[in-house]
Amino acid sequence: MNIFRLAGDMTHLLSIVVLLLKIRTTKSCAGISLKTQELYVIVFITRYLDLFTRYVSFYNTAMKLVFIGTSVAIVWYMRLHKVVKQTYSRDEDTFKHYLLIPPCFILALLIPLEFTVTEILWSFSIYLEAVAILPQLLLLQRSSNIDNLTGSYVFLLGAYRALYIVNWVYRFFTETHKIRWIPWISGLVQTALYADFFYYYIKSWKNHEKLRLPA
Amino acid sequence: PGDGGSKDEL
Repeated sequence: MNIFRLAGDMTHLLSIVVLLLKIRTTKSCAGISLKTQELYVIVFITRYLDLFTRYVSFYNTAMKLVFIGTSVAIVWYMRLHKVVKQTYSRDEDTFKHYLLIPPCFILALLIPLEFTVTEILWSFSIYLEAVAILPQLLLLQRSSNIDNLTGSYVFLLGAYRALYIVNWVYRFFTETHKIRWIPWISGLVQTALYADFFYYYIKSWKNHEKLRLPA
Repeated sequence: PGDGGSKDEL
């Protein structure tokens, strides 16, 4: 475990804490894409299939359980909680997220890490995570005003994978000396998708103005 | 299994 990966995991955890905080304190999920959250449930479940078969460390197991648990809880809040579900921006959250699943699955069949079910699903989850933020970014462009917690959530979510890229560079030079095409290229694509959001987020933060993405 | 080091990451 290196500092970059720990920082990445903590940033990822913080993003989820911020989202849960927003939903629980404001009893609202306005501006949050349910489709992105549903994709994350698929990402975590398909990535952590080895949760009960392979023990890496307490930290690893605990974090996997937290990520699966919180992502399911968020979808539950947005779909079933009597108050929160009424605040879901259903009309703006229109990205056809199910269209993302077949290409990622086909890509996982074509370029799996290994040709076994768990590795194909692991590759699928890596590819799907790279594009899972798209519905959320589209929704942000449509949101007239993005509240601070939602903006922070997306920023932290983008920052976590950027920290993972630093972790991969660090591990390449200090440990593995091995190229890992699947996570690296997916991670770069994933982080690149946040590029314009990062630009407008940092600009709004520096100018102390409300975050707005150009449509 | 798989490429070195990826399976201890989240």
